[in-house]
Amino acid sequence: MTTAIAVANQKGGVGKTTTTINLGAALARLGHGVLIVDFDPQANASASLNVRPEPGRSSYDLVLGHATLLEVVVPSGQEMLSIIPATSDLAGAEIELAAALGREFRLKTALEGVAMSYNFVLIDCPPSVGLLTVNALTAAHEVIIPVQCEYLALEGLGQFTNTLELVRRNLNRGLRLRGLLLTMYDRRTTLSQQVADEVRRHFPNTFRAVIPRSVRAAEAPSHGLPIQAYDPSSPAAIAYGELAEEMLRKEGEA
Amino acid sequence: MTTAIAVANQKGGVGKTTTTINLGAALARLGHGVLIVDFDPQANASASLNVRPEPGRSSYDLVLGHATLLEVVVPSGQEMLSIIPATSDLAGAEIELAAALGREFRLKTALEGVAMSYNFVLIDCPPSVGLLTVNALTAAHEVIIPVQCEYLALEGLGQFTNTLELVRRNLNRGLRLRGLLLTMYDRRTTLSQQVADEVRRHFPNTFRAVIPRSVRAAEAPSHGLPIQAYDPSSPAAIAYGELAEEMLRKEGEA
Ligand SMILES: Nc1ncnc2c1ncn2[C@@H]1O[C@H](COP(=O)(O)OP(=O)(O)OP(=O)(O)O)[C@@H](O)[C@H]1O
Ligand SMILES: Nc1ncnc2c1ncn2[C@@H]1O[C@H](COP(=O)(O)OP(=O)(O)OP(=O)(O)O)[C@@H](O)[C@H]1O
Ligand SMILES: [Mg+2]
Ligand SMILES: [Mg+2]
Repeated sequence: MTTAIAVANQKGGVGKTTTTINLGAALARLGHGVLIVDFDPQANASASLNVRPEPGRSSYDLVLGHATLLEVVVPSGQEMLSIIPATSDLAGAEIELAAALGREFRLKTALEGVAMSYNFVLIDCPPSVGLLTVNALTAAHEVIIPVQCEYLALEGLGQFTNTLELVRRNLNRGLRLRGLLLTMYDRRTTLSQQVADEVRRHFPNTFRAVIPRSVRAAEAPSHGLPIQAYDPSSPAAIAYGELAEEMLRKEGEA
Repeated sequence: MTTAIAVANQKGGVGKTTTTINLGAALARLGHGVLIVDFDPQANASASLNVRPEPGRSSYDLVLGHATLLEVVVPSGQEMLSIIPATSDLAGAEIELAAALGREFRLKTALEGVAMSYNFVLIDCPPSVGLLTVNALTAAHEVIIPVQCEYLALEGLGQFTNTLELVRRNLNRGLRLRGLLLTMYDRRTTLSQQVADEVRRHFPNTFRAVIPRSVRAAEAPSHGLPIQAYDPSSPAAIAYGELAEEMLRKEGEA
């Protein structure tokens, strides 16, 4: 049984890529098979693991039907963790797919073959609500929304959850909101505390695990490593481990 | 003579909105007439000034031709600073304009009437390279690219400058890169220093002014104020003042 999770939020810079990579790595370290799908034309998830796709072997080629799943999945350098890398071509997919039949279901169809091999598929989304994010939300069973502990990130949450509702009603009835994840929490500022309180008040299914702001998390991608491999004792590495355990506990309850 | 400047970068969370608001306010305090155009469906620039548009009077209505310039420009609460607010409807404009004639020139045409009343028009862009950002880059004389001093923000710069080149060649021959602005610089980390050095090495026209990471900058939007009004002595307020002066000096040289 594979659980496909979209990591999405229209607001930029809230920790979508960082969460995809580090939650993926934490689940893999607990023995679960994880596939990361880089579905952002910025290809930050691919860069974070120092993976550059072979020509014609990226997530763009997969959804346009130019390559098969087996051709695009590559190792990440971490055990139990594989990735389908992205290139900037993916920005073109929004336009190329706009008039295609079943344009919202391309990723869902393309990932159907993956069910047997992984426990989790994590899809990193771009900061928008265009066709790429809609494809990810349609392919996913669940969605995790990273929320930076700052005022502007709070502002846009209502808008984004409206979009989720539209996708659920029109494209993917089973889509569940797995939870909101508070990120870049800085306990030295009252702003972080205020935003965290506000988010928990409006969204009861906010994860207990909170990811602290930690420069080590921002350094890890430049070494092509998840935080657990770069600095396992850093506060962010520990927090992503707690998140993975919290998810698995809830999974058991589900 | 009005200078229209797009504040743009595909990477999310790098300080586009914060720069639009605070550079706008700094230029206004130096006596220049400034119009802010919120061209992001997240409407963060509007929220940062506590401005919510009347129904039918937003940047969406302007580019779709439902409202005139005079109907959509509203006061910001700051002297010499006005704004055209946004709503989430703007996300629909990407789809609605996709098949329209002259779809890339809608904002440029809509802003033509503004030339007589403002010295600067600053356009806040969403974190993407879709039709909204292309409209902003086509309407603008210049572009400012905020770059967060972190590794992942560095990764995507090459891709974004390629997009600028495409717009310059096909839609707006006169588009100039006014400069790259280093934001959220944290002098306690070597990461910030490394990224800043790297950006200056590749892009000679990086502004001398550097915006430091300062929680006061993140708090100001929740009060609906630019940083100069919220905390004029904060490092970020001083830095945006320096940026405004540096721009005006170069303007004199241009
Ligand atoms: N817990 C953390 N502590 C410190 N820095 C962090 C943390 N999480 C993420 N970052 C840094 O913050 C920046 C934004 O994070 P990231 O790129 O993961 O966000 P994103 O939502 O994927 O952005 P985009 O909207 O552009 O896709 C990056 O430079 C990243 O390294
Ligand atoms: N100099 C600074 N110091 C501290 N925080 C900052 C600074 N500049 C911006 N911020 C905060 O960082 C976050 C991202 O900034 P902002 O929203 O302006 O970026 P953006 O590029 O407009 O994001 P998006 O891609 O979503 O449009 C916001 O919460 C903002 O308040
Ligand atoms: Mg990302
Ligand atoms: Mg913004």
